[in-house]
Amino acid sequence: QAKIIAIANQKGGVGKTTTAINLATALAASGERVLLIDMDPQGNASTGFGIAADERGLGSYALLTGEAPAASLVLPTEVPGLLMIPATEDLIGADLEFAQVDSREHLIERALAEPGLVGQFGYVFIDCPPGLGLLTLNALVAASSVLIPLQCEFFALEGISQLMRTINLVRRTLNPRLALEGVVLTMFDRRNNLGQAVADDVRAYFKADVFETAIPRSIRVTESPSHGKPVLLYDYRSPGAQAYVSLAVEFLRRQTLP
Amino acid sequence: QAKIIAIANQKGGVGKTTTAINLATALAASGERVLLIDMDPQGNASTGFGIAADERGLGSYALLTGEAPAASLVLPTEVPGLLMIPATEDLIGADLEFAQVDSREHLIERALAEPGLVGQFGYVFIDCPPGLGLLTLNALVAASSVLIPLQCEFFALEGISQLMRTINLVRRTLNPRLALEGVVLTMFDRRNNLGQAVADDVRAYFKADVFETAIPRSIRVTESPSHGKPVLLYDYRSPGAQAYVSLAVEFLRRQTLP
Ligand SMILES: Nc1ncnc2c1ncn2[C@@H]1O[C@H](COP(=O)(O)OP(=O)(O)OP(=O)(O)O)[C@@H](O)[C@H]1O
Ligand SMILES: Nc1ncnc2c1ncn2[C@@H]1O[C@H](COP(=O)(O)OP(=O)(O)OP(=O)(O)O)[C@@H](O)[C@H]1O
Ligand SMILES: [Mg+2]
Ligand SMILES: [Mg+2]
Repeated sequence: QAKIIAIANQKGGVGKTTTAINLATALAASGERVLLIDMDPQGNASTGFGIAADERGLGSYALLTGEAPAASLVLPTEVPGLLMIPATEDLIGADLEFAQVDSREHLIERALAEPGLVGQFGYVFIDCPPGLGLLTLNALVAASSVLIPLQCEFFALEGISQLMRTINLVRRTLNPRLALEGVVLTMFDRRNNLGQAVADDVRAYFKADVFETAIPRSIRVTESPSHGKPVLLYDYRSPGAQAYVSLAVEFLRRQTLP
Repeated sequence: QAKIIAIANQKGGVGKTTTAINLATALAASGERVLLIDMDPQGNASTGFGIAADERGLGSYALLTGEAPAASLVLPTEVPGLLMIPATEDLIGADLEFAQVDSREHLIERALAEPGLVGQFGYVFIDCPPGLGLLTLNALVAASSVLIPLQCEFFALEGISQLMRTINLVRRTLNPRLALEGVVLTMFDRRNNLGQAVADDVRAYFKADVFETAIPRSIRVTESPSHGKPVLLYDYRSPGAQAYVSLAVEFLRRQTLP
């Protein structure tokens, strides 16, 4: 049975999409069957795989409306073993559009409950938009765990307690099984004191929940989406790509921990 | 009569808050009377001025509820001439909470129409959260222009057409006077080809609407919020601070253009 993992953090620009793309790719490259769902109206994860806006089909918006079976929304990517449900611009304004719908927080959960879909995969990742709106809430309700990319900067650190309160609220009221998959330090720059200080703070607060692998700030990571490729395909030897490979190794090791 | 300017971009982490804090500070330092409204549930602009979470009063949430006169929400900052309406955590979930309210997009506009408030200022800036939710929509309706911070990276560039479509939609349906104040290039790194290529693309597309002043990536900018100070107060000589000073000068010059 697949594990569904939301990649979430309300702070913008902390590396949610970059982590979704590259962790999913590294896991698929190691033989896992992975589905990546892009729930961000910006559609960055879809762009990061070079899927043009007019080739996305109904996309993840149809998970909210239920207008088509979820399995029909799934598209291949150029990474063997990695499939995707891309995002379309229909998602813009979805928060307001579905605010008055019954069980508005359970729409994705219900769509993914379709027999035979999720079971084909080992892991299903959901890339969330910034903010704590209805799309992120839906992902937290559908998921069995949440992975938190955390940029090593002050504003990003500030927001972590707000995020944890929201996760705890979702666990208490909407999804009792929601666990913390872990915290991944992103855009980490060893040369910069603030980055080091933030990293130390995070490790002290989250202890073993912080992945040992930190993702360094790496120019090849920034460049790869403009080539429509994950950094693992764009420049496998770059520090960013190698960090995502070791993150995937560590992620898999953690799945078998007691 | 004050000019109300929304600082908006749905892409996360592009420098909206950093630009709001430092442009407002530089303008106040040059003698303008400025009000900064923090409409982001994360409250980063409020934190950036060292306003503790329990010292924020009712905050900008009360602009949505109308429960108190807007003037009573205004607090001083340590920058002479710069006042603020801070953000509180009540803003979390505001999109859903106000989705069914009449004139849900006009709540801030109505609050700021209070006689005697906005007229005391030369400029009122509204720092928006990431996304194109109800809070950002409210800011675009209340504003007479929108300032767009644009990070010189691929994903940020991708989202610009979506943002412009939303701005045009707001102009056509909700706020006919909404103009483009301009685009500010942020985290610009002259040494990196992609950054330069993105900047060239943006200048070709937006032409004179792009401010000549680009904000360089600067470590002192990243550090300043952890000291609860704008970078202009934290390290006036740093490249980031100086860039915001020249941005303010250019901003004022543009106000008198035909
Ligand atoms: N390790 C890294 N090194 C360098 N740049 C990075 C790294 N990780 C992410 N970036 C860049 O930082 C920017 C923000 O990253 P990304 O878009 O993945 O964040 P996000 O959290 O998904 O943003 P949003 O909140 O808008 O969804 C992107 O331009 C991305 O290319
Ligand atoms: N010129 C700069 N040089 C270095 N770091 C910067 C610069 N501008 C902003 N930053 C840092 O980048 C991060 C994102 O900036 P900021 O929080 O202002 O963006 P934002 O668009 O307001 O984010 P959000 O979408 O979450 O509201 C912050 O940690 C900030 O300190
Ligand atoms: Mg993203
Ligand atoms: Mg901000």
